Amino acid sequence: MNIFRLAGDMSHLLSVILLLLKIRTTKSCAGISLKTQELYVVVFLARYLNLFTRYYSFYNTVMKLVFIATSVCIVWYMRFHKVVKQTYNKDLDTFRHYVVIPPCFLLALLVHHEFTVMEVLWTFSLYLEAVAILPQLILLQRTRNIDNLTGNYIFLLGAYRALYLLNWIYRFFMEKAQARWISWISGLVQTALYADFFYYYIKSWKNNEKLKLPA
Amino acid sequence: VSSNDVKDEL
Repeated sequence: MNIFRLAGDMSHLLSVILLLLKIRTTKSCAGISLKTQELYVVVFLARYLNLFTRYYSFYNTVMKLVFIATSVCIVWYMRFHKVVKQTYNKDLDTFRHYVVIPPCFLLALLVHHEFTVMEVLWTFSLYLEAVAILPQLILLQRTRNIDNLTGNYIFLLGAYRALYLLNWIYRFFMEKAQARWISWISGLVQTALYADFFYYYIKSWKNNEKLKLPA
Repeated sequence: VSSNDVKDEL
């Protein structure tokens, strides 16, 4: 463990907490993409299947369970909660998210470190996570008013893999870790997709004005 | 657990 990965995990955890806070206190999921949330459920289920095959640490196990549980919980709120589901921007959240799953899986079958079920699933989860934010970013562009909780949630979610990039650099030099191109490039793509968002988020923060993404 | 294995990450 290093400070970058710890900060990344905390940023990720905090983003989930903020999202749940928004949904539970305002009883609204306006501006949140259900498609992105569902893709994240698939990401976590595919990546954390190793809960059954390998134990790393108490922290590792707890965090995996927390991410799986919270991601399912969020999807449940948006799909089935009597009040929350009515605030879902169904007409704006139009990304055909199922479409990205087969190509990511196919890529994992072709490009991986090792051809085993667990490894391919892990690899698939990295490729899928790299693009999972797309529905949310598109919805954001169509949303008139981006509330603070939503903006902060997305910022923290984007920051987490950015911090992981620093973690990988650290591990490569300090721990003499092997080159893990698949993780690095997936993480880079994932973070790069936030570039636009980061720019407008920081700009709105500096100018103390409402966050707005140009169409 | 080898520190070379990034599978210990989330």
